[in-house]
Amino acid sequence: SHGFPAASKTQEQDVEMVQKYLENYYNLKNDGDQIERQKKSSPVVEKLKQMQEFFGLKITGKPDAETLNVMKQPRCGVPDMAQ
Amino acid sequence: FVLTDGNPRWEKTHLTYRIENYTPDLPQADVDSAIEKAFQLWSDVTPLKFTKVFEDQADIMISFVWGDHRDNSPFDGPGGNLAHAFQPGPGIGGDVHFDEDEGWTNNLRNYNLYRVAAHELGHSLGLSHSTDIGALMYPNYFFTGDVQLSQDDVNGIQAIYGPSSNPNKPIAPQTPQACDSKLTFDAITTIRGEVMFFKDKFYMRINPFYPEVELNFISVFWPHLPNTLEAAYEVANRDEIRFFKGSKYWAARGQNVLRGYPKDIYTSFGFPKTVKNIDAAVSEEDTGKTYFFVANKYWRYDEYKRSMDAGYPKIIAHDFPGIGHKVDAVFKKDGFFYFFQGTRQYKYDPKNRRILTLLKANSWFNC
Repeated sequence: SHGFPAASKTQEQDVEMVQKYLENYYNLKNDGDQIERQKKSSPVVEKLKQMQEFFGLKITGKPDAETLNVMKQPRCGVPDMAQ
Repeated sequence: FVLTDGNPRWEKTHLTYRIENYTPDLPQADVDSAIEKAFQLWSDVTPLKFTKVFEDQADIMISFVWGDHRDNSPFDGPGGNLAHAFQPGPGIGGDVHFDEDEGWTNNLRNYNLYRVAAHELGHSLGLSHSTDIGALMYPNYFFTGDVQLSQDDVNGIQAIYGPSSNPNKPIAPQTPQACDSKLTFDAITTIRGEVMFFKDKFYMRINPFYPEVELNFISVFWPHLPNTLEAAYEVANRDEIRFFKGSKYWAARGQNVLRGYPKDIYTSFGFPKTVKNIDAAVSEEDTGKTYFFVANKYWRYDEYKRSMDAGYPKIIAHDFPGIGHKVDAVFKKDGFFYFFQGTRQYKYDPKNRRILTLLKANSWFNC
C-alpha cells in the first residue's frame, strides 16, 4: 500500500489554527481531541457553529474556506464569548 | 453590541490612565496622541472624563508587551492577536496591553494604533465584541482611514453610562441593514455577473451560495477608493468597473484599481464644468452606450468612440417616462434597467420605454 493518504500540510496547519482559535475566543476546552475525528455533536463542532453564527457565516460546523478566512484575520485578543 | 458578562462598569465618571511604556515603532508624541484621541471618542458620547497621569497606579494602565506577559493571556507574535484589554475593575481591571510584536503605525499600514486603542478601550469600559461589522467593537481589524464610533458602539456604551451632556455630540454612522425598509443606495453596479450595492463605506452583495446578504467595507476589495461612492458602472466587454465621486473617477479590473487613476470626468468624458458629480451611471454591453444621470438630466456616452453623443444632455423625464427627477443609482440586468430613487426601485423596459414594476429598493435581498 502506498500508505494512508496524508493530510496536506496546510490542512494540518488549519486544523491546529481552528483548534487554537476556538480555545482562545470560544472557550473550547483543550482535551487534546483534534477536530478531524470529531463527531457531529462534539464541542469543537458546537464552538465552530457559535463562531460562524457570530460572524454571520453559513453555520456548517465545518472549517470551510470562508470560516478559515475569517479566522486568519488579525483581531482583538479578547474572547467573543464570555469566559 | 454586547455588554460584558456581569455588566462590569466604572462607578465613577472621572477615570485616570497612564501609559507605562512606549513602542519603538512610533514617536512618543504619536502614541500619546493616538491614546488621547481614542479616549476622546468614548468621552464624547458619555459623561466619562479621562485624565492622563504619569506615575503610580491609574485606573487604566496601558503598555506594550511581548508574548507571555504573565496575565494568563500570552500574545502570539506578529499578526493574529493584536491586543487585549480587561473589563472595568481594580488592579488589572481596565488595563490595555498592545502586542509589541506587531508594527504600530499612525497611518493606513498595519496596524493603526489609534484604531486598535479605540477598540480596546471599549473593553476597558465594559463592552464586549459586537457582531456589527461596522462597529469599532467588531473583533476583527479593519481600518478604512477614519476611526468613528458607529451607532452600535454608541448604543452599547450609553447603555452602561448614559449619554454625554455635550449637546453637539458627533453623528455616529449606522451600518446599513439589508432588510431596513428605509434603506437607500449611493451606487449600484453589475460586476462579472453579480450585482454590488454601495451604501456609505460598505458594499452589499447577493451571494448565490449564502442566504445572508454579504456586507463588508468597500476598502476590503478596493482600499484606495474613497470611503463613499456616488456612482458606479461596469464596462463588461473590457472587464472594467468605474467608480465616481465628485468630479473624479477610478477604473478597476477585479480588485485592482488601474494605474493613472483617479482621472477627471471633464477630460475623460467631456462633461461641462457645470457638472460637479455624477448621480448614477449604467452601460449597455450590446450597444456600448453609457448613460450618465446628473440631477434631472442625462448624457449618453459612446464607449467605442470614447466620446459623448451629440444632442446631450436631455431631460430624464422625457426619455425615461415615469423616472422623474434625480436618480440615486441604476444598473442593467437581463435587458431591464433598475432605477433607484430613495427607497423606491423602478424596473424599466428600455425597449418599450416604460416602467414595468415599482419595487422596494432592497427587494434583491429576499427580506
